[in-house]
Amino acid sequence: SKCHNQSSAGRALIISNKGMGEAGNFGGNSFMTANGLSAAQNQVLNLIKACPRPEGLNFHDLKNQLPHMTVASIKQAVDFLSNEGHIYSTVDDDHFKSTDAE
Amino acid sequence: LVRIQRNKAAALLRLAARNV
Repeated sequence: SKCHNQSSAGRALIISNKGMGEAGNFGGNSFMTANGLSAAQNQVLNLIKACPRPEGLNFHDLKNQLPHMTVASIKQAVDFLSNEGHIYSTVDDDHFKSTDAE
Repeated sequence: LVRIQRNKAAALLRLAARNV
């Protein structure tokens, strides 16, 4: 069963890579961190994780804290993280909270 | 809000599905 788990995790990674390729905007940023997210996705996730407000972090704050990223690439990262189940939207589609609270 | 609970539950399910 361990073997089966590994193969399904691998498949998920391949699918997500494909998704990013189709979406385009990542350019040379194919660097993957240990948890299978790109550096940009990880930054977005960490900021959302770090937000103490009950309604979560809103998109505007995210944009202000990631001045080197474009709105489109932040949106992409948010969409990806939300599809993977790492984050979810709260009061409206601009507020996000993390599911991976330790 | 029900919406938040539902989104959270859906997100946790997706996360769990990834980790199985």
